[in-house]
Amino acid sequence: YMATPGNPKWKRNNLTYRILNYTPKMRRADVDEAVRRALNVWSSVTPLTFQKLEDKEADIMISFAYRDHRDNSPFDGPNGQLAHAFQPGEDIGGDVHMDEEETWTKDGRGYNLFIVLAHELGHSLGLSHSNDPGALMYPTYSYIDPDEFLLPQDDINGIQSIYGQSNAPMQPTGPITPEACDPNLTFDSITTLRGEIFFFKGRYMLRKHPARTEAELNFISLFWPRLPSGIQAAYENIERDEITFFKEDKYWVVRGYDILPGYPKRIYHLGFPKTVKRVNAAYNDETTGKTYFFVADRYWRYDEEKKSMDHGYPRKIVSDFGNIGRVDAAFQKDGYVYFFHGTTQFQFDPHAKRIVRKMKSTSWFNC
Amino acid sequence: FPVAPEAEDEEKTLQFVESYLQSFYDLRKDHHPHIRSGENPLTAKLKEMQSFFGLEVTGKPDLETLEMMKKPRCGVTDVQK
Repeated sequence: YMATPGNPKWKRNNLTYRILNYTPKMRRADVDEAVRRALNVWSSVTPLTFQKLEDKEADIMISFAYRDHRDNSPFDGPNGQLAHAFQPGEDIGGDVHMDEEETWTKDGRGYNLFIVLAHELGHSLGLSHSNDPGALMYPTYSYIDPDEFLLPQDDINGIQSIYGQSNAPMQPTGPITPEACDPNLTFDSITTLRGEIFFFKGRYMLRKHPARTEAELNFISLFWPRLPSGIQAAYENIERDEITFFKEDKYWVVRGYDILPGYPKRIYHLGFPKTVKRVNAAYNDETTGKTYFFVADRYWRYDEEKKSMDHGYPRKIVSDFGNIGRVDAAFQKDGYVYFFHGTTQFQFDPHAKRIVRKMKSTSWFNC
Repeated sequence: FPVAPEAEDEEKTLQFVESYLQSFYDLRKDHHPHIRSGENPLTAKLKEMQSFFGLEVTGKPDLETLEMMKKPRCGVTDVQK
């Protein structure tokens, strides 16, 4: 994170704000709600409070503006610059200007007003841009479902370096951006995808292309804005060019960027008993067309042709895969199966039916 | 002679890069690219932008750099004036 040089900050913690005008692209009540939630992002981690004023001059004046709006920083029309804000201070200090020509929404279409406002209010409170790609104060826009939004730890550290911690008994913490070579890195799920390998963690995915040394960090929402974060299992059906994602008792089937119609479905549709509440990991064996689902200490085998679970399952993982413990994530590549348990990775040879190698979870990132 | 398409593209790309660096990296409008002494200010600012975004610091408007510049973003600068 970066505090604004000169460390401008508000001298009081109880600040005022006012919405000067509204965009015709959203219901007024939705704009009010977006503003309220965006302010709450910062008040929930600091001693700051925000009171709404209907008239009079407020500390933070929020408005929608068009092109040259006489602040020496004209907007540029749709896309490009979405909004800007001014550091704490008198008059224009603290004010937020949103580019009226953007497509403002309360969901994943166009630009989500809540996300952009929360970012701009960071500037109004004294923060500059962060170079942590997962931070709210990162300069470029990326969609996050407002209902899933958690202020990243980088932003919490930044704003608390200016105003101190919140008065709440429990100090809130936030998600930390995964780093490919963090030795403690664990994964929620992993899948191959058209020759690449995608490692999922929280809102993020690390994308590893065989021809590139570096893994690329992106938000899951970059490819699939309607998928939730925290994907718990994922596998690729190469023959059908489909990826199946699992979270809790639901699953989505995706081809390219598109979620196929009719999804999400409940996992019981695949043949799981109602006692199963979530899938920990999954992989598809390209040679046999069988998919393996790992749940706690057991696993099921699913026939992709018949679209049903094979008889004689579930079986104990330890009986057929050895001592790999509970499986966080799994994928198959070049005939081997890779199982991940915490920061440990096991390479399994399905022909020899045994573990042939044990590595760090980050072995794919050329650390 | 009509400008060859790629030269025209190149000109447009250079203008786009200049405009981005002026907006967000405090590149002076009157920067003199032919100053003998020292590095070309545009190249220096381009390296600053690439370093901020964790891109390979080439000083050239390569594909990844242009992709990052085209992303919708906040209008506040990335460096402090």
